[in-house]
Amino acid sequence: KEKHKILHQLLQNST
Amino acid sequence: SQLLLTEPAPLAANQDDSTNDGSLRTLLTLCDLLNRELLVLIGWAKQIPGFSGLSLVDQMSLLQSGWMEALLVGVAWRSQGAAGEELVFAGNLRLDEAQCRAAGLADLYEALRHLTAKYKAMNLSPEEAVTLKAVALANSDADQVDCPDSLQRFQDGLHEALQEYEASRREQHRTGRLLMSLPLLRQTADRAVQAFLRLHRRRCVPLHKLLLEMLDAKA
Repeated sequence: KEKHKILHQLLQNST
Repeated sequence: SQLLLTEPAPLAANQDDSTNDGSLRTLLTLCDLLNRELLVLIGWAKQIPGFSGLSLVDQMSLLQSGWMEALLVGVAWRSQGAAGEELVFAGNLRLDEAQCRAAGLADLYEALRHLTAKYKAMNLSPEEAVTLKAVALANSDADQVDCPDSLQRFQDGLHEALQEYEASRREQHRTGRLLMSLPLLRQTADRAVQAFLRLHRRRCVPLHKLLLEMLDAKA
């Protein structure tokens, strides 16, 4: 997950 | 209906003018477009009915395995009506065979024209195109699935929507025909990913972080 942090962040953003 | 409503407006390419090398300019422009398309795709995925009911891990897995397939449905869709044999990556980024070849993307060109020709022959409707894009993501065969039941429900919902749509048009064979196009879509996306990984390994172009991260998941 650490390796894919941009995707992780984008999915967690509410919009 | 929800998929038609949430379909993002097409992006325009930002023409790179940092170099006089035409092929390099094409690649830089294309990679920038691809990176922005990815950002939009992730926002779009969250609006597909059922997607947000998946675990975060599964959402990531589906996007990591299916992003290129979903993006290529869009390219093939836009290229259907193109004059000649161009690939329409954006309204202002249309590449013909010679341009693709010069940029080292001859293989990608050939695969994408094949896919485009298939959809053109089928006379794909907008409803079918948006549903196929969502199905490609849902069906991306990610190797580790956290919650198979939720994923199954997600896939079934999309399948049902497609069946209902085709039934309303009295097209009993269309659903099957569309699903039978998925192997070619997978194959085309694999070739596209290989082409971009090759560009990256040869350090032909600097890739944006998100694109790199998504390619990395495929490497």
